[in-house]
Amino acid sequence: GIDCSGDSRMCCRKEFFVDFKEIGWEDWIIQPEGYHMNYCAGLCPLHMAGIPGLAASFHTAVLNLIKANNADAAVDSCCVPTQRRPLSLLYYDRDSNVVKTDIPDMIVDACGCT
Amino acid sequence: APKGVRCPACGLAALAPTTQRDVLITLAKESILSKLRLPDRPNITQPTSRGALLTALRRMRAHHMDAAVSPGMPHDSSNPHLRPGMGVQEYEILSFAESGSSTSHSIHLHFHFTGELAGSTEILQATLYLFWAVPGPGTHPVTVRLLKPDPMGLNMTVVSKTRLEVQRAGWATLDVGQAVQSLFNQGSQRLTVELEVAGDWGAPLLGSHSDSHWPFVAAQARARTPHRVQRR
Repeated sequence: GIDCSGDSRMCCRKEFFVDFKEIGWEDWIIQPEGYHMNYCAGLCPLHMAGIPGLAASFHTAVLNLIKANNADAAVDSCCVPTQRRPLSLLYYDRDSNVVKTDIPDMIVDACGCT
Repeated sequence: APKGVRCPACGLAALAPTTQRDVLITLAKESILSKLRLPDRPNITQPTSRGALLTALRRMRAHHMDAAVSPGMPHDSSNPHLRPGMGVQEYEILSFAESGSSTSHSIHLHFHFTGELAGSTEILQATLYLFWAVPGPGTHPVTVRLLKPDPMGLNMTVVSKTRLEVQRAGWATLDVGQAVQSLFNQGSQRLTVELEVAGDWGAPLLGSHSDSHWPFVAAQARARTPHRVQRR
């Protein structure tokens, strides 16, 4: 996966950190101090569709040429998460109980084109 | 999309950076609250003292280690309930006691479990941790009753009764898994523990709420998965 930098327009991962202190949640969320709410953004021209990274083989290269020459024949694909991990939280619930849980698939680690 | 260019995915104009930040923070809050099954962020009236929290986490770790190495005790891996669920959200809950009524030879402790968790999880394991202060030598019998409010919430019914022989000061544990599960099944949210000592033994427990020897219940729960009918 590729991290977005500067004015890259291709499908990449944008980092976005939510600091719980900044949003006034540090009193009820004990750990961690924030949430990496990364997300995917950018273009997925057809010849990039369906491959996780660069062209991996001769077959892929030929397939890309076919796709690129028939670009008007189909729509673009989408830039989506391809790798995610859980968000572990230690927090107070409404009865001031302390609860620890791992929320699955909350943090995006990598993006790619469908 | 860079400023002025339409977003290729949704066709909307690019957002101003501050607007985009506000939108993302709102999304993050909604996402976390919905995954925790909370209607809104909780308002904490009585945060647990750091000492009590650290002691409880240490006690739980020690208890798990003892359970893992002692022969005959069901290891986590052997207990099908405790094997990590594939992708199912699991919870560890620490509920610290709230003082109830007491006399010279009995004391009541209340443990509250939030509605959201109670309605949507199944209890895998629950253990009551008590710290005894024993005045003097010899064995001190203590009767521990687990009480739950009846469905009308008017009277208390005894869920279980256990007689303990306390010989020395220190931590003791009691399995309360079934009592907490039956609470959750009934949709009730409060477990009451009554400790009764024979004769006039004085308060059978150490410490006030601020002390790190305060009683607590440690529970492991798993989100209920919607019942799936397998068709062959």
